[in-house]
Amino acid sequence: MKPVIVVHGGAGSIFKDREEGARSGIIRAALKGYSILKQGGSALDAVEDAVVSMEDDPHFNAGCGSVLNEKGEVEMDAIIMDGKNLASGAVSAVKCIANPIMLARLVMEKTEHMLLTDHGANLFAKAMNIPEIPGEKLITERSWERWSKKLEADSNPQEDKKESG
Amino acid sequence: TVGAVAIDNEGNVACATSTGGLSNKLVGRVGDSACIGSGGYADNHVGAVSTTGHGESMMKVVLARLVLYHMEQGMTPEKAADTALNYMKTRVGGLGGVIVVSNSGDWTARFSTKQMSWATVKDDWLQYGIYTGE
Repeated sequence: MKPVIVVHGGAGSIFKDREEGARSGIIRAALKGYSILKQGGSALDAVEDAVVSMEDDPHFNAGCGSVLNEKGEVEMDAIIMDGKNLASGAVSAVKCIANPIMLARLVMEKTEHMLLTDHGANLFAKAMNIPEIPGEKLITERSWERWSKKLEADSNPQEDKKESG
Repeated sequence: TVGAVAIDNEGNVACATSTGGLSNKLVGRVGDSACIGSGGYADNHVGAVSTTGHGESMMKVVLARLVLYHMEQGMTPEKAADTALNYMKTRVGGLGGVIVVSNSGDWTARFSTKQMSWATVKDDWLQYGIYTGE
């Protein structure tokens, strides 16, 4: 079988000033995943590394660059799945870690569960020696500005009701 | 949201999806990305899918598994993706996008939003795009 990787950096509106960064970010992620596949690595390793690359890239809404919740905090969700045995792991509402997808993989490989959430996910991260980082390190100027503008628009709560994640 | 799907040289498929969610979401809101079948699904018998878009809509139609269901019925990845995205649009008014790889190595990147950034490598050939038709 010839290896193939496909990545996405999110659907919705990609503003012109972010377009070049998004383009180079998805290319970097795809090439990173493909190089693993070319060396005989697994599809699971390839998708994890590709997603880590985009989580670390502030142009995308995941990891560093995540949008903020109504309190101005980052809460992240992630899932990974292995088609060989239908194994899967996920985390939700997780805070203060750089790469939620790595934590999701640990849920899949180190527990009998499918999904850990919020405080429990963070406790599990600690138990797995995933370093905790200050939440501010995940917040970019762009996500902060976006959050502030949304607060101003609170007088019209129906606006952006169908915003993409 | 970001995501990836892949097939390796042993024919195993996998998917991964990660997100910060919706801007100014309620504290504790969880979208599709953490939910199996909605944010992603992978099965060597069919293929793998990762999704992006309006999370609540994707959860209502279990978008990733819906795409694979259509492929199980004989549709190509492209047709299955378009059919599932159209169902989500007409049934619950949601927009989004999917990336798909089949267990034979066919792939697609489709979206009903104005844009979705995507990239793929197959046979050492890199392709990428943001706009429809790119």
